[in-house]
Amino acid sequence: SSNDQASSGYIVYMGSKPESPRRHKLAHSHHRMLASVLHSEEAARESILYSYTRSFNGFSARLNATHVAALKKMPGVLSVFPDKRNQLH
Amino acid sequence: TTHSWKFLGLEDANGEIPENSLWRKANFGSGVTIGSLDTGVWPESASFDDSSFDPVPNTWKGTCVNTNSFNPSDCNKKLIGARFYIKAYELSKGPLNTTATGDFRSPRDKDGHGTHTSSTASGRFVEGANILGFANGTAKGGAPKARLAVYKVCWPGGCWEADILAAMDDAIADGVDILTLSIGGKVPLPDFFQDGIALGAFHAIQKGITVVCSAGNDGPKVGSVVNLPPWILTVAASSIDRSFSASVILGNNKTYLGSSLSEFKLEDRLYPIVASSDVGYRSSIGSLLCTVGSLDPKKTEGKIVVCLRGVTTRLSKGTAVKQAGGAGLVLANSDADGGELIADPHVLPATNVDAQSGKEIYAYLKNTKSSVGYITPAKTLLGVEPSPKMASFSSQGPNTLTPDILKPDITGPGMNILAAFTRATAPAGDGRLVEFNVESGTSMSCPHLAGIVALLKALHPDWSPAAIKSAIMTTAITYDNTGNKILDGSNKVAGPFNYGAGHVNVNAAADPGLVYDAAIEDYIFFLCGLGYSSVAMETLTGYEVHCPDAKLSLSDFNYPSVTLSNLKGSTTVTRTVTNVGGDGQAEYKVAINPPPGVSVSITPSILKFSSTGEKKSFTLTFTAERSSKGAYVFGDFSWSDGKHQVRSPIVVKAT
Repeated sequence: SSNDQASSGYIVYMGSKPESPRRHKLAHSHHRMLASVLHSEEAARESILYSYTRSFNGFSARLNATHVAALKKMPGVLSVFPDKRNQLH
Repeated sequence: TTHSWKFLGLEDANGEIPENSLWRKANFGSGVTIGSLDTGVWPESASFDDSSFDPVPNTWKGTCVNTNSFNPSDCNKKLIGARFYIKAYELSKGPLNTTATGDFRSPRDKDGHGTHTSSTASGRFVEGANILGFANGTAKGGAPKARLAVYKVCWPGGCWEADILAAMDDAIADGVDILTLSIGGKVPLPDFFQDGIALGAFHAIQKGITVVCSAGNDGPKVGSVVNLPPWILTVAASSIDRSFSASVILGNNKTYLGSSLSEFKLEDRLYPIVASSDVGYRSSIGSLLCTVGSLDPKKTEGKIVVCLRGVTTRLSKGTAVKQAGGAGLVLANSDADGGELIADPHVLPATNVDAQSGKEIYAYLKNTKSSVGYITPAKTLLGVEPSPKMASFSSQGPNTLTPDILKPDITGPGMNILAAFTRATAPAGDGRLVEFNVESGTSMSCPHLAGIVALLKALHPDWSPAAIKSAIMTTAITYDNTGNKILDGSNKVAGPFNYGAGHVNVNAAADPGLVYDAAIEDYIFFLCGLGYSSVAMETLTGYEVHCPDAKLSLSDFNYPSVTLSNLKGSTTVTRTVTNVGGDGQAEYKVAINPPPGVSVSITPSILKFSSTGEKKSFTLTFTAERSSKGAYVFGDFSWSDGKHQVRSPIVVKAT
């Protein structure tokens, strides 16, 4: 049923960048998290927009409400929030 | 920009740069890199020339992307980074249509906004800068010798947060010293952890990077200020002592001062003048606002047309009048626009008048059978009084998320600012390309402050972002060039909800005497005080954090302003100042200007320092003598050693 819900952009924020993992390992962990809620490696690859790995830890992806609820419960996730439109001032 | 740095005191009356100018003290920002998140850059602009720059240091980890419309050779020793972020935009809007939008799928700036803000912050000296002959002078950025890295995150229709976060992730790691974002949401957000700019900025200050953001353009609405975290420098907008004057003269001999950058002139005679709603195809909101195609050429031909400004694009109104054969345009402010005059490069003789003038002009048209008028040719005026004056559009406090932190923090020049522009867009929409353009907004004041921060960073490389922010805030002024209190857009006395600590006072900020410093731990305890757990704070920071058991008072956060949004009876808050005066030994005495109905005592009233870097704490006790009945009241206090004046605003609501 989750596939029937409309998906849109979200940011999954996980705080500071861990000291130890290299960037590609951190990005890989983001894929794994996403794949676990999307139940598909391929869907995770298609869904993800950015892995934030250089200065902090998080990623952005196309998600629906079920995915968001599942990600919010995962350890290390500080917040999951909609990707909002900002404007020039 | 031309003239704004002179207005800010970096040049003397003759245009010379005196020895005590922060420009000279800070070697014009040399050694500092500013990261700008915006619409990209027009790299060919003379403002980004790199002559006399040293090679890019090896510590720089940024890059210039290689795409169809931008390649590494577009960068140089001045413009050292250029990246773009479009995935979130394209998820929402679909693939960028470069043909339809004219935008570039690269860091190249189509809109012009990013080139304008970047050059305001750090553009080189460019002689003979002007737009259509107006605002002529030598264009200068705040930190002309600082390097620049641009991160394009804004596209036609907006700037998506996931793109902004990606840019911040890169910019921090690339090695910028300052981040400037003339960007924000439409409304304040309810939680820092739902705010991408707030989160990215937090990681920036962890690395000692000062983050400067615009306060927003949703004034004069109360509580409209955005970019609210205490770790961001939030910038309001105000005028400089320059205007672009073009008056309306009516047949009844009344003259109304207006503002314009139109190079077009009427013949030296009176013209029929009409309200746009009387020459539309039908009575409609479209003709009142002069939307394109709403005016009947048979009724408009050869006349000056008065259009209501409203929320529609200003420049299209001139196009509408011109297409219908009109001779000129008077753009009348609505009440919401107030007294704020915007100068635009119109496509015909035109001027923008304030709301009161607009009402009187409309009354003249209604009550006069054969109404006539004239628009004088536009000209640049300097030494305008009073200035600075707050822009009506500048978003206002109170801070709706954490009311005990005053926002905005500061105001700077943001009205009718000339700076470099893209060659991909004609500002008037009629094909006339310009090297420089005049724009208004908190977008324009934000890079002024970013440039000033770069100068302070160059002069004091060891200062924290909080110390730099404190230096800027505690030296700010609250009076204008007539010696009176700064006014708001409606000509009433402005206050801290308009300008925070006041108007930036650049040279004084170089030597503030004392600073209200804050380390990452202080921000963490601030977040603990908001109710976030130790576990959340550990995830945020990456190290062990113990939030205090007792809930911290947010008013105790060591901010350069003091706000109590809910004073009941009496309360005491603490502040700590650090001596950054070069002399080491110093004695500061306090002076208090309490808000009406509130008594304020400060203990101790004298602070004696024996060395530079020494910290001293003091307490402020506030007692409500009467309820302010839901209204905020304002005062201030300042420490002085006879040489420095360290002033903090006080904002209180007593219940």
